[in-house]
Amino acid sequence: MIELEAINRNFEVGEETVHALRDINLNIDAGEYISIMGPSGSGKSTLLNILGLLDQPNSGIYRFNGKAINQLAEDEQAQVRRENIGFVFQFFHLIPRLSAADNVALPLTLAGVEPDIRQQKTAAAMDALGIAERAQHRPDQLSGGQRQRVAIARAMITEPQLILADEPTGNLDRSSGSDVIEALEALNQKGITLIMVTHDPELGGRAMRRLKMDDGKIIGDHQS
Amino acid sequence: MIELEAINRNFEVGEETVHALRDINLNIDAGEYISIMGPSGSGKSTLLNILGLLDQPNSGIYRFNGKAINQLAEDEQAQVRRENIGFVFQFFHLIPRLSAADNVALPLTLAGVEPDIRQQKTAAAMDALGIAERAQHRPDQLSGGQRQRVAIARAMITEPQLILADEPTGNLDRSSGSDVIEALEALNQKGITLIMVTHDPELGGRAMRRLKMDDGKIIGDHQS
Ligand SMILES: Nc1ncnc2c1ncn2[C@@H]1O[C@H](COP(=O)(O)OP(=O)(O)OP(=O)(O)O)[C@@H](O)[C@H]1O
Ligand SMILES: Nc1ncnc2c1ncn2[C@@H]1O[C@H](COP(=O)(O)OP(=O)(O)OP(=O)(O)O)[C@@H](O)[C@H]1O
Ligand SMILES: [Mg+2]
Ligand SMILES: [Mg+2]
Repeated sequence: MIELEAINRNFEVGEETVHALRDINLNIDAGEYISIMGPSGSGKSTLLNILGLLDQPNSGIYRFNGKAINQLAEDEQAQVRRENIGFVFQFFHLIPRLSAADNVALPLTLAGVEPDIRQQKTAAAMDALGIAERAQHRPDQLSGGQRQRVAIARAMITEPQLILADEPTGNLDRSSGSDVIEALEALNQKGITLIMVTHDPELGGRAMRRLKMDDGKIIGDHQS
Repeated sequence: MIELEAINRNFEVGEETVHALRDINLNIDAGEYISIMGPSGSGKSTLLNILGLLDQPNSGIYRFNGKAINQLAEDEQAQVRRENIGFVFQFFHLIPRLSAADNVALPLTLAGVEPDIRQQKTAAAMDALGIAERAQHRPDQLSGGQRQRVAIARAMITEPQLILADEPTGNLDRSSGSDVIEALEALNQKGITLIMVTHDPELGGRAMRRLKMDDGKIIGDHQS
């Protein structure tokens, strides 16, 4: 489903070049459940952003379902992303002036799904994550972990082919965190490919395949 | 050092009232090391914001060093906050157009500390947290855990009497997280009062006193 071939990503800061991803090679089959762990600054979010078509590599090829996707035009990439990928950002990126419920429903709204179906799916997703009572609150009227769960519900709402989750339990207690993992794993059971960045070794260990990153490279790749 | 007496904090959302803090009574002595744990949405950040003079209770009294602080004028409270309290926010609140180093140095700059002393202290703090190499990066040029460490360095830089840390290791791997805890605990060893909200039971268990919150109340208060 996913092939990364000789992927490099650099950032320029003044005179300096940061090599955030160095010669990344990675194949991922449909339906896999993969965790990515590694030190702060090792390139995990950068890798996830490239996988999610939110960022472009400086060199190398990204094939998505056999198609060299990083070479498509911007609007074509945006379409592939909208139709296939759900993304939970490390810092959520919720829309400040929309309610929690409207934030969750946004991908359905963009896909033209009818209001009553949207309302039903949104209520079910927020219920599963324990945030139904906060449906009408705006993001600034939510706790940190409530915002995180809105971001997760939004990423899951269209049941996309691929879910990328960047530290989805970082602001959650044990109980809310396991509701989140249950919901994500249930989608993986239905065939959805799930790739999760985490600093929590217990969570990372639940995946069927575990990648370790360090200094822009994948240094470990283990099947459970 | 700190007395909270019958503290209540409500938020209005449309027709609804959220009772974020309900009848909180709490005494904290100078030099204590306290952790606060509890479910997502239980009021931990709200309590920390009131302790940090960033928010006002709807009723009740907050005495800081014997003085009824929540009844002072805004600019007087701001002065007490600037001179005595370091705050690590759950979502950092870094200044986007300043470099990491200038973000860290900001409390020293506001306190009128000379440039060479500022530079020395800033370098030492960033070094202790492993972010010296990113001194010239702006926040948007940092990883999540690097931003978190900038926020922590900033809160510690003036060695304030009281440090309030809202989930300071949420975006950090085990090794960077323990650098942070070492640095904070070293300040506590020097007599600084340290109050830390965390979802990590291992981290919470290191404190000398552990508070548990649920639904706006303190339901547990245990000495180690
Ligand atoms: N826009 C940018 N400009 C410059 N450098 C950047 C930029 N974004 C990231 N970096 C650098 O690239 C490296 C990788 O960043 P990335 O965000 O992928 O790390 P990470 O593994 O997700 O870390 P964390 O666990 O702290 O979230 C870091 O050292 C960071 O400082
Ligand atoms: N500005 C606001 N307006 C309305 N409700 C709010 C506001 N801020 C917080 N709340 C609500 O008050 C409750 C307590 O929020 P708080 O941020 O203190 O929780 P928390 O314990 O820090 O949670 P987390 O572990 O998720 O960070 C939550 O249920 C939240 O929805
Ligand atoms: Mg990251
Ligand atoms: Mg909070």
